[in-house]
Amino acid sequence: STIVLVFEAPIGEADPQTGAHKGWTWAVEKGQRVKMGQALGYV
Amino acid sequence: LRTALNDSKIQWFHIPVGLGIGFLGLVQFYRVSKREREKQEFEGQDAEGKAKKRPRIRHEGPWQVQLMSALPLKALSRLWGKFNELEIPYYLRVPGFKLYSYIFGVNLDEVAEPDLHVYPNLAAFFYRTLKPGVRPLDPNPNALVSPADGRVLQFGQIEGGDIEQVKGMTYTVDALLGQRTPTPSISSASQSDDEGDASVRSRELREDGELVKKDEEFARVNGITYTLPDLFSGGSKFKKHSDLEDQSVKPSAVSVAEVGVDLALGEKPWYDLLSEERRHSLYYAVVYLAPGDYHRFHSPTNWVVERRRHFAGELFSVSPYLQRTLPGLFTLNERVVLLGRWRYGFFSYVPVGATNVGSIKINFDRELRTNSLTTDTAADRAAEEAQKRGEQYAGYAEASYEGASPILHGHALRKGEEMGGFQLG
Repeated sequence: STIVLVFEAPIGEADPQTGAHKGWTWAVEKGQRVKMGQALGYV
Repeated sequence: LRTALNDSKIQWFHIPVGLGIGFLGLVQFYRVSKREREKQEFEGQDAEGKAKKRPRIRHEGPWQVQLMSALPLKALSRLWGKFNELEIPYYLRVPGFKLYSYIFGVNLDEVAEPDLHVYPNLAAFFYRTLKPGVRPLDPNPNALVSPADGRVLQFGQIEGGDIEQVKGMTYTVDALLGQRTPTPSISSASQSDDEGDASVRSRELREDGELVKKDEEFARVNGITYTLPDLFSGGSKFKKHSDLEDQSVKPSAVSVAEVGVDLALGEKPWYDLLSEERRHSLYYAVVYLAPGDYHRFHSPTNWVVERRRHFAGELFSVSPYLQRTLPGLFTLNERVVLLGRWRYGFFSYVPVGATNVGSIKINFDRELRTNSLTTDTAADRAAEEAQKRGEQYAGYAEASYEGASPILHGHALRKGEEMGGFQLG
């Protein structure tokens, strides 16, 4: 079985002033095994 | 072994086996003849210029896919479910479940119930719960967490309405989530039936004081209010596109541009608006649960579910191999689309069934019945009625959770909260 998540989030990009990454950031790799509760990504 | 095979007398239960095979043959014969009859009607009508019928979706792919699509998958799945509800003899349960765990890699130390005798059959063991604390949530408050144990098959940003650019797994968001906003005839599946409300309600958007009617309001992106139809359906041309027989065809720039033309929001395609403002976009992630995984699923974040769309589709296997070979697999399979919002706007959660795990359970939706003969026949009846009315059948049964909370207009879920699960058959 499969679960598909489709969601809206701020676009991930580097902040021009500070250079820090802001917006949506993935925290997984393709094919990675995950456990329930593990981060898929964050804003 | 050879002497045992040669010497032992083989007893066939020919009558029940014969009846079983005969029954499956009859079911398949009925489906094929019904499909052929529809096909003939469809061609006949078109020539006479009557209202267009919903084209049958043809499953493309290698011979395995053709073979699968000819099988009565739903009937097989229900049989599989019934088989797994057969009670296992008490003394065979522990060795049986340990063998299953050894084959599929189940970690029995995490199972909440230490005594495996408690599980009367495999279906109950499959829907086991875990010990509290064995699945801690990620400490980052801004993190979106995995809804279940599994493998991340795909993830990325949605460009131009396509969920995936890799060959063989491209389909449109519309095909996955459905295209239309709810019509007043939807039923209410809220927890307390007496509060159910079967109509679409208007709602104020307080943040900027602008009053927006419900079916026109979907999200505030970059200062512009979008309606769900605008963002996900884009008018009849797009609808026609999503009905294309071969979902794997990536929309040509022209067809998508046509979508843009249809939008009430101006001449630019909707996704251009999103990307150009570079502030909000749509993302997706696909998590595959293997047979040995913990099959209850949880909420990945704090969000409000407003409605659900149940597509009583097919039940192809969703193994990674078939995901690669059968285009648009997720738009064909039975699935429950939960639509709502989180802090950054739109949020949807789509559990997709498979042949061996055909039943999807949502804890807060007592009305929902998946992989059942009644919902399949109801879906077929709805399709026929829509066809008689000359309308296009949306392909799903919709229910609203607005009655769950008059303030939130939906059912609120917290991060990590159990939402339901997949059950065998």
